Amino acid sequence: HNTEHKHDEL
Amino acid sequence: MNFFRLTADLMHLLSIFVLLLKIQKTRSCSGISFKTQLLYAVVFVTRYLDLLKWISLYNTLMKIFFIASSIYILYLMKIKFRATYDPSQDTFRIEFLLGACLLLALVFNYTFTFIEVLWTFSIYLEAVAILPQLFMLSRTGEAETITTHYLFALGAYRGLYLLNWIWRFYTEHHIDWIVWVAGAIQTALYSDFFYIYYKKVLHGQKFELP
Repeated sequence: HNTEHKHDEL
Repeated sequence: MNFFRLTADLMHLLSIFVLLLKIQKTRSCSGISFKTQLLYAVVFVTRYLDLLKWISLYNTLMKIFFIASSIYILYLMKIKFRATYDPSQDTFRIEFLLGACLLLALVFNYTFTFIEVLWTFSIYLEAVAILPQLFMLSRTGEAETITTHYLFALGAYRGLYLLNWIWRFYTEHHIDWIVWVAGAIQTALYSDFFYIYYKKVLHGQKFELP
């Protein structure tokens, strides 16, 4: 699980 | 992007247009909780601090729309149609929601940075932002039909996101605990409303609490 969380949802 | 997420986002857009239509058409914001609308504006502003970070044109345009429309609604309620807003009906204490969400965001987050904590705060706050509106509804015991359509679209948007997360888990192994837990709680808050909306409004009756 990546710590650099990508927030691609709105 | 998948079907559920796109439909969810479109429902979210629709809910805002229905709310704007209600206010403009009746020239009144009666029955709408200013506190809930204020919380949504806080949600969008704190979540989209990454506005300049490019994900897609869709993503950027939607973010701009959500921030701008939420602030515009505050303007309509607080300035343009101020006389139609009755604060004595809108008595939910949002200080507790803001405080609890901030505390939770400080403790349960993915990364302890300013932007991440505020993003997490916005996720938690969105989950409970509808409470002043639902509280107002339960106090008055009835609602204009168009207001219930607004609430239905807003609830449906969240429900569809649950399906989107299930879809993304199986197709992309996408995991996002914070969003999942908050989203499940948020959707659950609508369950009573959905039930009455289905029983009454969809059968042509006025929305009234039993």
